[in-house]
Amino acid sequence: MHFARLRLTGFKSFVEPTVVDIEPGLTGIVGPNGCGKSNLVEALRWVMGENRARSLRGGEMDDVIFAGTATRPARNIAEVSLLLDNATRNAPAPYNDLAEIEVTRLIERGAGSIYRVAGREVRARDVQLLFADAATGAHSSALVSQGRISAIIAAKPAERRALLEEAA
Amino acid sequence: MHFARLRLTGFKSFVEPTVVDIEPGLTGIVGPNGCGKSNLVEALRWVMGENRARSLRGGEMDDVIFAGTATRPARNIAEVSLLLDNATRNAPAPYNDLAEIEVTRLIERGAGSIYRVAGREVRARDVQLLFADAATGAHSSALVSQGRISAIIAAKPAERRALLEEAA
Amino acid sequence: GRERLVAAFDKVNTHFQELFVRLFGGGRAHLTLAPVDPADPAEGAPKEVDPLEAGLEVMASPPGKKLQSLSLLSGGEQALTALALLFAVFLTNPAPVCVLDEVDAPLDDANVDRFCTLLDDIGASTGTRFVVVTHHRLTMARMDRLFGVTMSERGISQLVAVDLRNAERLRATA
Amino acid sequence: GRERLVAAFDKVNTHFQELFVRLFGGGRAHLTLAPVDPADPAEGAPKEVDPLEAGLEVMASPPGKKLQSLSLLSGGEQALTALALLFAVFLTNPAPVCVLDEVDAPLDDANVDRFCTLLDDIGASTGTRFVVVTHHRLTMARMDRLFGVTMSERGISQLVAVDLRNAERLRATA
Ligand SMILES: Nc1ncnc2c1ncn2[C@@H]1O[C@H](COP(=O)(O)OP(=O)(O)OP(=O)(O)O)[C@@H](O)[C@H]1O
Ligand SMILES: Nc1ncnc2c1ncn2[C@@H]1O[C@H](COP(=O)(O)OP(=O)(O)OP(=O)(O)O)[C@@H](O)[C@H]1O
Ligand SMILES: [Mg+2]
Ligand SMILES: [Mg+2]
Repeated sequence: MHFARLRLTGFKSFVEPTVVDIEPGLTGIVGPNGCGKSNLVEALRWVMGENRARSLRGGEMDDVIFAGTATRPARNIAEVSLLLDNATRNAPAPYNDLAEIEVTRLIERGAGSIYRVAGREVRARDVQLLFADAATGAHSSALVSQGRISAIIAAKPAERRALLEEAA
Repeated sequence: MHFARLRLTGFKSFVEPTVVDIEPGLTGIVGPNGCGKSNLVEALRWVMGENRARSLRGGEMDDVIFAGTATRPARNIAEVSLLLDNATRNAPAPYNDLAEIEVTRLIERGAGSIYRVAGREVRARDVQLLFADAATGAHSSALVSQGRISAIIAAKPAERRALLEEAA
Repeated sequence: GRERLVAAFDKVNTHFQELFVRLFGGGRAHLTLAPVDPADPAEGAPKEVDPLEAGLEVMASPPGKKLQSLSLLSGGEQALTALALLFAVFLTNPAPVCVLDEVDAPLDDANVDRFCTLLDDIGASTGTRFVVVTHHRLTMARMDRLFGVTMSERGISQLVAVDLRNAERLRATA
Repeated sequence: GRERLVAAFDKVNTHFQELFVRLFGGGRAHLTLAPVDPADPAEGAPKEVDPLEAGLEVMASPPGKKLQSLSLLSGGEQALTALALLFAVFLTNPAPVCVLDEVDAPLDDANVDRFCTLLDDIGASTGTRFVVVTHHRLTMARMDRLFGVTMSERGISQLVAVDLRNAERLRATA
């Protein structure tokens, strides 16, 4: 199973529909300070079931919804979907006969999140299990947020042991 | 009073006598990772009376003495001296009739540090007062070590108040 | 001590607001002294803030963005805001020397440019001498002189004076 | 739980030692499980280390330097060592995607070069797709494709596909 495409609408500073293709090899993301690069990383973590607002730099989960600018009004809905390429047919059981699997998360201000996999509504738990079976997910150590490297260096040895637990 | 020149011998990775001129304007220091740039910053902090080994990345103060490499033996003495230009005659009282003031700190493995100002042996306290009167010193917020900016960002608001206390 | 701290807060806040605009090329920001454990709304009237117990909060809005706290800004915006705060404290009592060890690492080229211009301006007005450790080519190009540190003999640091062309080459070698 | 942790430690340690040498172009390093509060010498025999309570210590010596703990290395050496540790954990159970947000900020050009080579090698052997956020020109030049994010309308992010020459220009604008 591969990650093929990320689509965002109304998520943080990406108010307009935005599509990011994830192809084999190395894909670079560049741009000035404050333009939205880390917001893209957070969109990927969020659609995979991140349920702690603090690890998306917010106070509450509604902080991921476009909050408006000096010239545009705030939105009430944010949506991110992730297209998985399952040509290698190694997805977890319920979805394995599909060539592509689309995972979608939608949040409405004040009303919480809805998850959909292949068009059907599912629980957050189901999405987390889908990614855990594929050795990834919202808390994967392969999603290295900005500042994470300095946090590992500054951590006490007992805190660093948590990295090992992921490998166990 | 201005900072004019820093001279190091046997201090961390600077085993050979090294002289750094500090002239007006902007002086840049460049070089690959691990070559000794931050060691220079620590030499300046040390000669001004830094007495906490931890803020020089060491376990004990002897860690500033050249520890040897695969091809060179360790040393037992480290010495740093700082030349101050007092042409503007605004140094603290005991030294104000001198055009130049040399502050030296010398450490011998297992035997502690000795300070000298204008050739005469003084206490650590005297050196610290000399620099405090000139709005600088080992703990000045104008000596911004590597990683200090991320520490200020990550600090809790109560910890950031300490910055204000420096200005009070 | 309370009056001194309040007077210092006012001075630092004034410098901070001005330096933020110079570093970001616009926008606005301010400092506040907030109670460390926010007042319990049920208690009604806001707590009288005792400066000696308070926390220093930083509110900032980069150009064209809404006012928000430091934690919601991007990595580079946070670093630039922290630099504005450090220089605001510095300007209340300028030191003869200022040493900056790779503070420009998270900044993009436009912010590096404004940062170097600020160093030039501060140096011209206070006479402070700056020592700047950097890996950023743009920062190197703005220095009045450059020293390179090499370890041609493994584990032994050596200082050499370099011009900009040599500095580029020095970056490239380990 | 204990056997699993010890088995994981051995696998991660083996990967870590090899990755450290590839990232530093030499030297050596290893991990140890150390008791969290070091044994009191007065008690005599060293404590039996219980892996479930232990701390992960990192010992490293860059090429030509003595073996020392992580805290004595330079800023860039620490970052590179932490990357070797992260990839060591990653290789025990490779994920389909790996996202790295400005992890190359403290690295010099020679280390950036070895870092990018490692990404190429891992991608070729595990099929993992990498998404790399960076300000480093050298890293940009090593990518298979580049996306630029701009805020031509203040506060609104927009994604554009760029080639390397445009990426240089994008770096330069705010
Ligand atoms: N809900 C939201 N609505 C609108 N804008 C938001 C929202 N949440 C965050 N932002 C904006 O996104 C910006 C931060 O973007 P991000 O952290 O992705 O920048 P970046 O490209 O990673 O920059 P750097 O290079 O400095 O790390 C902030 O300036 C913030 O104003
Ligand atoms: N007492 C000592 N004797 C010999 N070498 C030492 C001593 N203390 C530290 N070092 C060496 O100095 C090196 C670190 O130097 P420093 O931190 O100044 O590098 P740097 O140029 O700042 O690098 P970076 O760009 O990664 O921040 C370490 O690799 C360490 O081995
Ligand atoms: Mg970022
Ligand atoms: Mg350094």
